[in-house]
Amino acid sequence: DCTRVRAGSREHESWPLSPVTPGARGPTVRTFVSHFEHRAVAGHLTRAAEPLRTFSVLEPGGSGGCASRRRTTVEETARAAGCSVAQNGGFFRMDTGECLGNVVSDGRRVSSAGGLQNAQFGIRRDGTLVTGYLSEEEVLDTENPFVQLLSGVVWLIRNGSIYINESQAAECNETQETGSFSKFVNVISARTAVGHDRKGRLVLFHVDGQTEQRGINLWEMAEFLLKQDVVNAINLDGGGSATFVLNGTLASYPSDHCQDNMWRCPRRVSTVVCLHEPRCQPPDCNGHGTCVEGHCQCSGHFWQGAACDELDCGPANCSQHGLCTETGCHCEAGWTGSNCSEECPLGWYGPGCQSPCKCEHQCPCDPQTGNCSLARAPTLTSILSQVKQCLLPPEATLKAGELSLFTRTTWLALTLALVFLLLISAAANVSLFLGSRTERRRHLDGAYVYHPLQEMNGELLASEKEQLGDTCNPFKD
Amino acid sequence: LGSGSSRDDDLLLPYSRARPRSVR
Repeated sequence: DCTRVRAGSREHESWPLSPVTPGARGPTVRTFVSHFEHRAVAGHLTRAAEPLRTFSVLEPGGSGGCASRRRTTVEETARAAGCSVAQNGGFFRMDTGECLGNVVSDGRRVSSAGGLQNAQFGIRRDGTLVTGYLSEEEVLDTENPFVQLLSGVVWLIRNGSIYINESQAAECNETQETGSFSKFVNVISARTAVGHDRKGRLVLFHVDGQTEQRGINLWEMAEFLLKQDVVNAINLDGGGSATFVLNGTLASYPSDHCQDNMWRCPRRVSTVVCLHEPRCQPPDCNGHGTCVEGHCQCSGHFWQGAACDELDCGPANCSQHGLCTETGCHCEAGWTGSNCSEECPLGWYGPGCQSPCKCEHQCPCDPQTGNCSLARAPTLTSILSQVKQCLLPPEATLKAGELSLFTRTTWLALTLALVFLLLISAAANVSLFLGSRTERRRHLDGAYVYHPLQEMNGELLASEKEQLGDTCNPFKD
Repeated sequence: LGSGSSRDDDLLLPYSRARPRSVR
């Protein structure tokens, strides 16, 4: 009788990505034997920094395990994935192996609960840790999608407070036969949980036990986690599923019996929670690099950034004449050079100046389009020669041989004409010179007269007349 | 380590198996 919540937002806590504590290395595993109401209980508490890069939800036996409803021991799944610490994860149908609830594994959406309300724990792409209840819409969000997500039953701690009563109301317990849900909460057994602490570190919890004989109930688990500074946590599968694996080897005491009931055997379970070496985000460095100790080493010279997803062709950024690609600047038509800062050489055009101009007389063309117009020439002479050669109308242009012949004759004729003119003008000048000399001689031998200009030009001024009166006229008539 | 398969005999289920929850 549980309703599916398809849209809208439900009660959950989002804990933003925390700054990395310098020097934080791999997960820290603490082993304990604690007393709960005179019961000695053994278990492990594991903390891991940078959960976005070190925590994964794994399908049983690897990718595709849920689709094929596989059940695999935690050891097997953990070993294959290289987990340094691993525990059983979400709930599953024992008879069919179906993965129950929401599952997102390393960015792959594996299965959806369709909005059924159970406790969720996940990490979004930006590193936000999400704990609590989610609508189907929130699970399927694509803006900041979940990269890891799994479902449990009972939200143990919400924002530093025990949240078990509220969970019982939220997770459809009232529809069950008498008390099965509340028995699930209050019975002692082997338990596991996942959550995070105030420093944003992921916390895995596990205790050994056996239903109704050993172990702890959910209230005791919540109290223990609160004392360990856990802020949000959900309860995962327990009982015979509770399994703790260290470096691929079983490191806990499962409660299921083997076929020979003298011994205890780890159960083949469904999803697994795994702590591993820091992975790159995304693990494949967007296909442009290799992941080395959790850091992407980008391939090529131009992929940059923590995820090798940024192209960088240098500060010039292709001089605004090209596009930065993984092989460098891809220049627009008409431009070339490592930074697309050079125009095409004369006679070439197009993208990367790969195409030769196809104009007559090897005339240059437009570097972008290849049109046979006056392209930009670098020097005056080459412009002039280009203008002469490339602007003559087609009918005027002769064949190369004719043209040179034509030029030579013309020049010759022109030169002769100029020489002839020069001679004539020289002769004329000489004769004029000689002519004028004899004339002057004749002219100079005879008397000559001076006329002061004043007289020539009208009446003498009074002062000048007086002057003239008392002095003899210095001039002869 | 060849520990063999378990009997799945320590069951701790939040919802009873008697009747699968019918979804409205």
